[in-house]
Amino acid sequence: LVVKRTVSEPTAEHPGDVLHPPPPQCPGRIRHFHI
Amino acid sequence: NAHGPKPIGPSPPLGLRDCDSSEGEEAAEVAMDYINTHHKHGYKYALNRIEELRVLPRRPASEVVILELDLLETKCHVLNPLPLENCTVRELINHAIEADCDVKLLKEDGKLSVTGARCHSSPDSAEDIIKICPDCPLLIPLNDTQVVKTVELLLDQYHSTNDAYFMLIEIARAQMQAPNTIIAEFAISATNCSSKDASENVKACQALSGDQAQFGFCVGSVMHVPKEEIHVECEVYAPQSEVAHPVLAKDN
Repeated sequence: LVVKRTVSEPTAEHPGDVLHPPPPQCPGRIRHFHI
Repeated sequence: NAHGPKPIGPSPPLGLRDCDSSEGEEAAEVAMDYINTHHKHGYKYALNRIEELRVLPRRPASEVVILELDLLETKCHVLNPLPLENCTVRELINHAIEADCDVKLLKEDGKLSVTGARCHSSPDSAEDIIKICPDCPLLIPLNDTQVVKTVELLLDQYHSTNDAYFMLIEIARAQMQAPNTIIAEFAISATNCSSKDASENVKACQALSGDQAQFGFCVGSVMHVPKEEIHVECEVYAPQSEVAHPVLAKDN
């Protein structure tokens, strides 16, 4: 069985490697309406 | 660090934070209060969206918070004492003004203060409004001679039914309702004159100031054809000291 790994999502290659935190969610929520 | 954990994946740009985080909401609230306090003309603004939030460390123990905000015009004139929470945001079909603001704040000992703000305001696209509402009135320039004449007529009309004489502070909005109606909104100030005094010598009339200062806001329309029809309604706010209105205290 061949499993294709996506290249867009980084994965830890070595034990102990840490992922950067996800990018911040911006812009934020719309409070009234979209212009 | 060759021996420590290796961060992988794209690193986020320096200092960027979630726009809807509690620190973003807190900073935006302080920024909105500052913007509305220092805004000298037109209407109070309401926050629509935080576009970007950046928090940078500042030596020795404080932080600089940088905000990019998207604001919408409310129906409360800046002189209206109503708190912003009670002000209605102007609908899109009413051809509103929007503003983009960059605000810089300092956070020291957990307390936020604004160190600078820059805003750019512009009317919503007239074409977009026509698309969704072809008959809706569109904004026209405040210094248009027809607008100035309309406001004079409306203020005269108001004085015809009131003893106290008010002077015009500013024309805040003007719209043209096709084909022959002009709708205007304007701010007024109470004076030391009665309407009768003013009719005899208007130049002697002075706006009341200090604790006596009293402001109002009028909305009216003048239809010219087939016959001239004038409608005006003014709301006069309770007297307020200049302390309660830092805008006036600074730029009377």
